[in-house]
Amino acid sequence: TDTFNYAIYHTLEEIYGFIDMLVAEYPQLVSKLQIGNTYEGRPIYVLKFSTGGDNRPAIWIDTGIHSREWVTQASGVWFAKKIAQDYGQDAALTSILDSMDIFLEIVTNPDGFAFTLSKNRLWRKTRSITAGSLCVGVDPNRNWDAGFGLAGASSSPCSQTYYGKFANSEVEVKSIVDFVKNHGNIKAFISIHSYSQLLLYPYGYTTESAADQAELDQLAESAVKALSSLYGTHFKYGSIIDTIYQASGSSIDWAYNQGIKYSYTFELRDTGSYGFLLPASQIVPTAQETWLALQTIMEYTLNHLY
Amino acid sequence: KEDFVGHQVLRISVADEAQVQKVTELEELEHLQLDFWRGPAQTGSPIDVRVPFASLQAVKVFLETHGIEYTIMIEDVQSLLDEEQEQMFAFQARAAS
Repeated sequence: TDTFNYAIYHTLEEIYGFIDMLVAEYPQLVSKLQIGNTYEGRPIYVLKFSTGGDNRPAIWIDTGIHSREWVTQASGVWFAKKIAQDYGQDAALTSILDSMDIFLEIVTNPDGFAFTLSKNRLWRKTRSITAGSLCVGVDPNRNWDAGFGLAGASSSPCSQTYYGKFANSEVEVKSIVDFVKNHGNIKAFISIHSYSQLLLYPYGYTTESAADQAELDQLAESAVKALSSLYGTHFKYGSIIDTIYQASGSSIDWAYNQGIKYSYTFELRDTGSYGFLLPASQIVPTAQETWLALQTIMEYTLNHLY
Repeated sequence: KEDFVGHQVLRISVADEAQVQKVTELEELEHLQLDFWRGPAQTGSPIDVRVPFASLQAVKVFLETHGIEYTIMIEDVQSLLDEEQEQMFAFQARAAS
């Protein structure tokens, strides 16, 4: 993985091949878990970074739940290599991994991602078939059991924000829900999207403030400051509903309601006018700056276990 | 494979809540096949929407009629996609050799 090209976009097969290489190169630290199969039968893989212990407090990071947001899967690949190579080198990361595990799901919507590579680069949703509709797919970030079906998502199967027949109807979502519930000791849940340079925390489905709003806001401020320190990329931060719009059924609202206090959504670059079609030349800078914010959140979680 | 020739991405700047509402009305017109890359949010944050070629005229007339400002963020979506594809395949070709 030292010669893997992190500065271009890769296919699903290339990313899965990278994952296997990383596991082979760092067998003491990295393992590959399969948490389920997608609607179309593809395996859903999660990388586990662990230095031992049993069911340690852990951090969950996912990228690519919206398949067209390619810079997020590409950043996930970069994060995976960064974690593996920095353990034992970087003091901050080493102290995190000496006490906690990190779970990283790089391709969180494999069917959708495969579809962006083969048929429609701008596909966002899953690829499940909705009986009675010509339209395909559910928005996997409106399908979680937190304010499910409320305002901030659509009941129309043809909409980009269709929430699905019922909460967790999408196996890509249900697999994470089951994994997180079975693990029972996840302390931070970070879901990475693009674009519009935001760091968001609960809630999206209600104007009610999260019980830990002040702390989440303060940590978001620190994380955004760390991110901006590298290339000056400007991020805004705040609760989903205050910062962008009402969005129901989102993953971090569900995680927060599960008691996972440090639940955040990133919206990464584009800083210019490319949107989801961010040039590959910006993958590494985007991943590098985001990593500084992730480290801030992970270190804070380590120092404020609950 | 879905073709995006002639599709444009418009960056809409809404001045107030009334204009956000107007743009939200557009979102409901399914026949326009609009794809909101950044949906109507708080005033002050831009709205980015991909507009298929067939709907471009209607959408631009609608925005101009309601005095809603926009710029063309992406002139032709397909040309950006072609660049991206070329780069990916160039790498794969090198990797194969």
